[in-house]
Amino acid sequence: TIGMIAVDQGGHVAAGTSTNGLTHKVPGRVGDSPIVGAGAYADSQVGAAAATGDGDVMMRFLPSYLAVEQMRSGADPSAACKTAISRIKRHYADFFGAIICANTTGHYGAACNSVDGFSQFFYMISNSETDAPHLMSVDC
Amino acid sequence: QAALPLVINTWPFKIATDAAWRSLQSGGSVLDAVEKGCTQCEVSQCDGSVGYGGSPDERGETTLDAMIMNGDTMEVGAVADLRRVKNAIGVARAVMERTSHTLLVGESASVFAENMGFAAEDLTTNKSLNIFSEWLKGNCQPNYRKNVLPDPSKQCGPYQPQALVTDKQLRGHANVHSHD
Repeated sequence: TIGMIAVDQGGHVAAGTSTNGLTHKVPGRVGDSPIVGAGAYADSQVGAAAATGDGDVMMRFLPSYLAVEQMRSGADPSAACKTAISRIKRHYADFFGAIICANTTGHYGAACNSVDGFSQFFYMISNSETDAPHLMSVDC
Repeated sequence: QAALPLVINTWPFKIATDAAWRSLQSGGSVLDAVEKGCTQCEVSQCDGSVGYGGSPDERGETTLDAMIMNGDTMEVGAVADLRRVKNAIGVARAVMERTSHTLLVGESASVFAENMGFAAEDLTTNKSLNIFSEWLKGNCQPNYRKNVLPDPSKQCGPYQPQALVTDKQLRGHANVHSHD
């Protein structure tokens, strides 16, 4: 799955997702990616977020919407991402998932939940400083 | 860390970031950037979890989900369980720009896509066929069914509801190779 956020110099924000979902799913199953507020959410007054992982669990908590609302309340992107992950973790301690967050000033962050085989989450950024894709990571 | 414009995406999909970044640099909108970035991942089948030929379902079919959101207008276009069409994010944008709806699903979403000019193609590849056949050979494991007979943790279907419903909490099978 890919979740992506773009912010331009005017603070215009868009977000998107694309996926083929979980392998061996029951036919008809849909994950969080196409669900607004779950797979991604964007509001040019604030910023955007995009989630990835086990969509069956994550879509129950609208983590992208929550992260954007956290940023609206003043949280920095990293803290907003962590809150969204923590909210899910309260109910599903061993869920597999991660989220990226960015605000309209160009600050960004990410968070993930540590499970077996997944202790660090990698994501990509490109901005006017890097002027090219740059690999980033966050410890879960 | 604060610098605009900005493109950020999940997972180390460099080609997607690059495509989105180039779109922005060439004067494209943020929507164009997101569409170009996600489309590049669909074409390149990023990590097997995006685009055609990955994550076959219980019947061996690959279906696609995608969504795009405009943070200025709060317009959204999304498709789910999309069949036979490779450019899912493109269809999602068409839902946003060519309907007043938000989400189209399944066979009807595919018909909409075809009517909007998207090509209908088989999303199956040798790789996805191989993943599917290995799953069948392995007694359909891992398996997302529960409270059905025969026991889905040991056998393939077809399945029937189990008379006695258990409270057994099953762990998900999502991981770095199979995710949303």
